[in-house]
Amino acid sequence: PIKAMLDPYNPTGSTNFVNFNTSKSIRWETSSKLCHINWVICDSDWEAEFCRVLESHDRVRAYVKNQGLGLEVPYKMGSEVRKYIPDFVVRVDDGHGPDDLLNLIVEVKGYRREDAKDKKATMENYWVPGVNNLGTYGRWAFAELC
Amino acid sequence: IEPAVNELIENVCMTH
Repeated sequence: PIKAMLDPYNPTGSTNFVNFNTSKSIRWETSSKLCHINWVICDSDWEAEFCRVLESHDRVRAYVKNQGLGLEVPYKMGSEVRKYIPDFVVRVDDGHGPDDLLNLIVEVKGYRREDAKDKKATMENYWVPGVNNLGTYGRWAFAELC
Repeated sequence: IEPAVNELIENVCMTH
């Protein structure tokens, strides 16, 4: 089975340590009930709208924008090694109860570039099965919102 | 975006 290789120095990241400066003006002030970080800095208006919908969705228990969090996925485009930084992690109660939430990685796409299919394939074929096979980081899934 | 997000979450909830 495919298994994820964790960062040996820092295998588990935390929203606890996220702090950064930005000059971007599109931002969403998060609900403290659902997000540990007080702002989502948005790359597009769609992301702010996505936050609004997440906060009103009855299955969502927590979410975070993956910025300054260190969640990175190495992938290959042709022979070139690149890093994919997914947009959001959303913790969803999908019927397994509050102690076994689904960690859903969401990519919010304004438009789909050529590398999108390589990122999606890497997440679906390697990263998600790899992390799920570890068994120690809960259940994970990936979805692309086009 | 709202129906799309609902659909997305319902779909992953059904398949996982």
